[in-house]
Amino acid sequence: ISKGKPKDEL
Amino acid sequence: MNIFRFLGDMSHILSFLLLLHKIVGGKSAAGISLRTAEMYAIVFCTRYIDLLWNFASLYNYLLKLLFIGASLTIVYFMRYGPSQKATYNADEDAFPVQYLIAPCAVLGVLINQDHSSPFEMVWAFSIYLEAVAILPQLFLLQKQGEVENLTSHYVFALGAYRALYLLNWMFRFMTEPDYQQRIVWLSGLVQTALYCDFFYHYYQSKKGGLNKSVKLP
Repeated sequence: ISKGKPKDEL
Repeated sequence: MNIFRFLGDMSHILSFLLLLHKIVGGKSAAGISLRTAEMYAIVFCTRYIDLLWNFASLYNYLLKLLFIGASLTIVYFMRYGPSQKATYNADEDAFPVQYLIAPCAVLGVLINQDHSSPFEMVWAFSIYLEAVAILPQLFLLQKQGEVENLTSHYVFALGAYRALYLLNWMFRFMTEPDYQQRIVWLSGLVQTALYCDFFYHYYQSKKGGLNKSVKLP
């Protein structure tokens, strides 16, 4: 599971 | 940003406008589930808490504020609006939401994208909760059998938003090398699957004209 990527979706 | 995600966000905004029009404009909460409205307020207040530090884009920022504001406004009017309270059917809106919130909270802690970050746990919780938040609303519609016109459009727009997001994730998976978000994939699939029955009846009733009310068996 990808590390906490910046949330760019709503 | 791709067309699916943009249309998904527009559909989500539309669902809010329809619901606000009915509840604030029409001063009626008939057929609307307060429990679903409250769960959506929880979903947005938990997921968008990163407003405080994550400034991905102005678009995201504004829509997050809009969704939090609209969902809280809806809950406020349904709880304290005199005519809304009069038309809200509390004993029919009886889905046991504790059986939805508790498992989502446990899942949020256990399955998320970064176990070292509390925000990731809260974010995962909000994704799981959103997938099931519509259940009390669908349960209420099922009980009432007939769905008032505006309500049917509101539920349809809400279902369409996550279905469009599924296309958005497919598109991003195909076009962006390292893009994969299993959490939103599975939750979004569950969320959209819950609407299938409603979509079927919505289509059946609307093909004879947009103003027919939707009948659920």
